[in-house]
Amino acid sequence: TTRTPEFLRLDKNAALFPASSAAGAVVIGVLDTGVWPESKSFADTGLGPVPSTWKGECESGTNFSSKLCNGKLIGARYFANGYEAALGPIDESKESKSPRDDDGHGTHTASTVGGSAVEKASMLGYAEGTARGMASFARIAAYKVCWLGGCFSSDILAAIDKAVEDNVNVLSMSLGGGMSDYNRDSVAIGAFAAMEKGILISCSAGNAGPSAFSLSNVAPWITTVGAGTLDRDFPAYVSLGNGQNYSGVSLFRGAPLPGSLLPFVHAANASNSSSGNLCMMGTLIPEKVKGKIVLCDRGVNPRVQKGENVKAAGGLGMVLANTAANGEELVADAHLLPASTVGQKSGDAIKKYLFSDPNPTVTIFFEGTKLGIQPSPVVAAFSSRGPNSITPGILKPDLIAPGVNVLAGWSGGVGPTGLADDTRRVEFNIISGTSMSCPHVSGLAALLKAAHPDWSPAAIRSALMTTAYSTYPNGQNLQDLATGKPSTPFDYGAGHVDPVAALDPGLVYDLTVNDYLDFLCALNYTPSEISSVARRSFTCDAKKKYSVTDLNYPSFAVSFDAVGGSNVIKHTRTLTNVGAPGTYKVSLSSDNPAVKISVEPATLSFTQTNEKKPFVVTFTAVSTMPSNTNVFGHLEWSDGKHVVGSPIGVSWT
Amino acid sequence: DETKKTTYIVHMAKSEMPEEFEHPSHWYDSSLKSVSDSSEMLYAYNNAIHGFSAQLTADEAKSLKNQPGILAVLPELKYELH
Repeated sequence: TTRTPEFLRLDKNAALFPASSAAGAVVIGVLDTGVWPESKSFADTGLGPVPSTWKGECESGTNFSSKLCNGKLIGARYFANGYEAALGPIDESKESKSPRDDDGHGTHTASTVGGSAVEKASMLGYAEGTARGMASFARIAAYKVCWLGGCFSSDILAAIDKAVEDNVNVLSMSLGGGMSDYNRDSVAIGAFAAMEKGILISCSAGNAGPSAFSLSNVAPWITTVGAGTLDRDFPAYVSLGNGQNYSGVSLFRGAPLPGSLLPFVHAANASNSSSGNLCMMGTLIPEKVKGKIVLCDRGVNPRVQKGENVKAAGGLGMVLANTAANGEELVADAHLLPASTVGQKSGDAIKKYLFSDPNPTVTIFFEGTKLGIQPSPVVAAFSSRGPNSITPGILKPDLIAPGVNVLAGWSGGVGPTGLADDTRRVEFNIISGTSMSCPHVSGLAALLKAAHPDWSPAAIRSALMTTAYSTYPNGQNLQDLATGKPSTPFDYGAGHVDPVAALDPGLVYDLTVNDYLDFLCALNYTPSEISSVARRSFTCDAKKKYSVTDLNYPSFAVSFDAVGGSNVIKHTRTLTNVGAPGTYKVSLSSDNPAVKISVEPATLSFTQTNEKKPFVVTFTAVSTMPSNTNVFGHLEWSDGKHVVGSPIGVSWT
Repeated sequence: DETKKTTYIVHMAKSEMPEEFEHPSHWYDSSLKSVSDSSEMLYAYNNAIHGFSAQLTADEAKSLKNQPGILAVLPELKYELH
């Protein structure tokens, strides 16, 4: 990526992070669409010998030789048995039966997580700079599990199975399924086994936002990552015949539009379909579109496909208008024709002009790359949101990281839009999704692992979460792109990742396998359900009282019953000192007096490293609130130097 | 269609593996063969779960679920990129 190292303050604080020798000992496994090994992001210049613990392989197959791996890309495997069993033999003229990435997604995530530095990287001139992964000295192992027809759970489990055997240290999975209980979710089950081996598993939260309860990958042993914006934009102004200008974004590169204003038409008025506004394939009437710029609404079909359809119908350009589902979120695309994406408000204003002027005209001005956009980060509208529908007592997502308009490596087998008709080839592409934010956190976790090899996956996640920030320097909460209003912990979890602060968190909320077993007991899992998840005979102690509120998680999700029940809920936590001796004092804040929060004890003194101190947080509902009411707060321990923060989400259900 | 086979992931309780089997994969294979002559194992898992995946008819899956040592027989799920 060309901007996130600066945005995350990695570049200016490089000296604080482990040397290349330590970072080179960390292996990050990426489960995705495979890898394009020829990408400069996988050059191994300056890297030492492969870690002696590594047991992985570089498998050969269609268009892929085992010799393509090197000191950076140390493993590449593919898993297609489940895919072929479901959909028949792979058509090798369409996709490679090998670790070769024909899609681009896997190369993008793998280079984001740990790509080597590549100078003067750009996508068609946009976002130019030195591209590098978050852990640029770490090793990468690609496990191809996603194919043209999807990613099948039998293949995903097989890849996790191998990755554990290969001895990866971090697993990055930018994929998800529906909302299944943990004992039916292969990602959750495989992740449990990996966690048990000391592997940190980072997964994307999903792109089903801004709807509530839209998260995937919510098992507490998984780090769940939502997406935020960078301070970078790619403006493309829509200039109307009435003299009004509206700002949008675009990654279009090609022959510019004529300097003069062009005829402008709403797709709904140039279509043979009742949903003509969406510019679906074959719905635009060429006679009504030819030589014009067409306004299409976002939604249903891929954004770049709308542009392709306008172009196919003879249109000269496209204005793509967000609807309520996306609000003011501006996701840039490398359209095949001159096009600009505008927010809902601008889109509405442009439509008003289109419907009121008998001869509407328009043109688009492309302004390239702009940095320093504020406010940033902003929670992406598409980023999936809490509350957690599987276990309301665990607050998810855990945190957010850059996931909008991210530049990273790309497959040489496909154009930047991924469309079959896109014959352009790029070394880097700019795309968006929680798929992009997940590998940021995976790479940063690898950096922490290199700096603190003895930390457990839970300790690393805790460090990332308790040092994350949820406000701008002016004290306002991070904004939500879907609404333009302040966001909440159900949108950003603990906040936006701050890797420099995470290096020295002071205290961590640690967790062991036994803690997770107790958690499963608290969920009333049967012995066979526990065994399915944890691969062992384990019977919950009938005499022991298990509670989700006792899981030593770095955040707090509290559920009150709106129609009765207890108005007092206690959460128990234990902090472990990973810094110097010190005395930490607690502070609390809440956005609503309906819940009284207290902590006992209010001061914790640590005299040595790894010392543990418990505390209890009591949440008291002062008044009964209607169902679906949410109250948010923040709990912070500080010794004056470190701030160990936790988000609080209180719901009435 | 009763003969239609789809993929299932079979979770097994390793602690219940009969002593006659030297390796879990032999036990998995025997369990599969006990319900289906024609099904072949897609994967035998060693680390992520104790068990295997295979294509089975609904009846075969139901029958397998009742075998000793079987914890769960779960239909395959499709995941998607984010």
